[in-house]
Amino acid sequence: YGFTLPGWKKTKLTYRIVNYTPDMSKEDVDKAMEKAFKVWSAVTPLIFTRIQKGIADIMIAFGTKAHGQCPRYFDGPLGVLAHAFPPGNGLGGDVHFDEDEDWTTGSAGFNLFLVAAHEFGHALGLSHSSDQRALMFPSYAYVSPSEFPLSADDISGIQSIYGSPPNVPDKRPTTPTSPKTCGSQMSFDAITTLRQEVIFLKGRHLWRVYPDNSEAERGLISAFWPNLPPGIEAAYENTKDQILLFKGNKFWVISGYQVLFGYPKNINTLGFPKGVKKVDAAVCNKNTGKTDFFIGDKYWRFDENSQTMEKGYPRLTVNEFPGISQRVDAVFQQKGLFYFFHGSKQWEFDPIAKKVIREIKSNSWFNC
Amino acid sequence: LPTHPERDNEEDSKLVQNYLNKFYAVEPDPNQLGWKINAESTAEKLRKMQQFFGLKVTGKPDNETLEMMKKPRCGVPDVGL
Repeated sequence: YGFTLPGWKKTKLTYRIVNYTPDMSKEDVDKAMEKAFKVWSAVTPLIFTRIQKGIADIMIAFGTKAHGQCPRYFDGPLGVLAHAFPPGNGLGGDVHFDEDEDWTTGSAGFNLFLVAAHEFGHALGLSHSSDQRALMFPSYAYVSPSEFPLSADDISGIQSIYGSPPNVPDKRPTTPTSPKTCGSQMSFDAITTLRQEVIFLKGRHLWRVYPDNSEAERGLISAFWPNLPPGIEAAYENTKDQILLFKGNKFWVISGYQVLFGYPKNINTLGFPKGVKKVDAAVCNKNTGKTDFFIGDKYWRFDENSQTMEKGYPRLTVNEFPGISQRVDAVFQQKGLFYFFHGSKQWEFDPIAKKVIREIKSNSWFNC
Repeated sequence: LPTHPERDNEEDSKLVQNYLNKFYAVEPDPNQLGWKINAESTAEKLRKMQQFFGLKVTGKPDNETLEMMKKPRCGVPDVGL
């Protein structure tokens, strides 16, 4: 990544959509822009507010060829799609889209959300990245909307200008006080891995922990997945880079950043009988491709390859997992070991040796 | 531009020149007076572009380079910010 310092000297930024492309409905344009800003606010302390009139920090407009006072020009269909200016006054921070392109919400033509997210990266101070997986790579590449468009390179770049989202409960009015992870009685509703991160869920709150350095980012479930309810009861990452979240007899599948279409579904579509009303915890063993669902003192086993519930279940949890004798609040796998949580304790468990290695406090993953 | 037997046609050289002028021609003025057009030769700019995109660095407008130049992209220069 590359960036031009100092970036904006404030975290609260305004944007204004000056005009619209006829290619899409106004609502779709608004949604694309808002979603594109959310990509960056999800990993920084930045907050974006839309204004309808006057001069905003980031003025967004569609134009063709030579347009307004802009020193750059567009070139008709294809070629240059859009451009933006680094933070500053006047043209600084402004974003222009070439109206000669075919702007869409999908994979046809050019996806406005993706191009906008790239250009907003420039408007925040990033320059192009030579990492071909990065959003800030110069050439356009369509990425499925269910994927989170930022690569590790993009996140490192933007966080080197603005830092990561605030760790301490911040002043944002919509954030109610969150439970203290370092409190002695800290328990969790559900925990799952997501690539290299571990995500802890409790009530409406969520913590993304990077195990290698115990650095944690706090946020609201609704900020990441707006249409998910608080109080998620179980969560796990499957073998297809997706997260499954459970509440009551419903579950959602999340891929990257997006709740997949058609969810929530009823948990009996996974093979649970009608009598099963909720799931306490779940974990997918990446080495075997089997997912264990813990309900009360029993567990069910699901084969991720065949997508079927295995015969001969449920079984007593304590028979397969000696030492895990209480109801499981949450469980996840890290470096092959399982971590079972109940109340303010957790048990590190070796699924091969089938024994508890140690008992530790539930908040050991945080920098307490 | 060094003559290249396969790539000797007018259109490709215009594409190359236009692309390099747009995305590899500007650099910060050391006296902090803004920007100035950099005097590097086309071959040097081509090498910089090929390096940036992870292509084979030849300094010549080979097929791989031309293909990359034809891809739709962002209008912000790759150098000079």
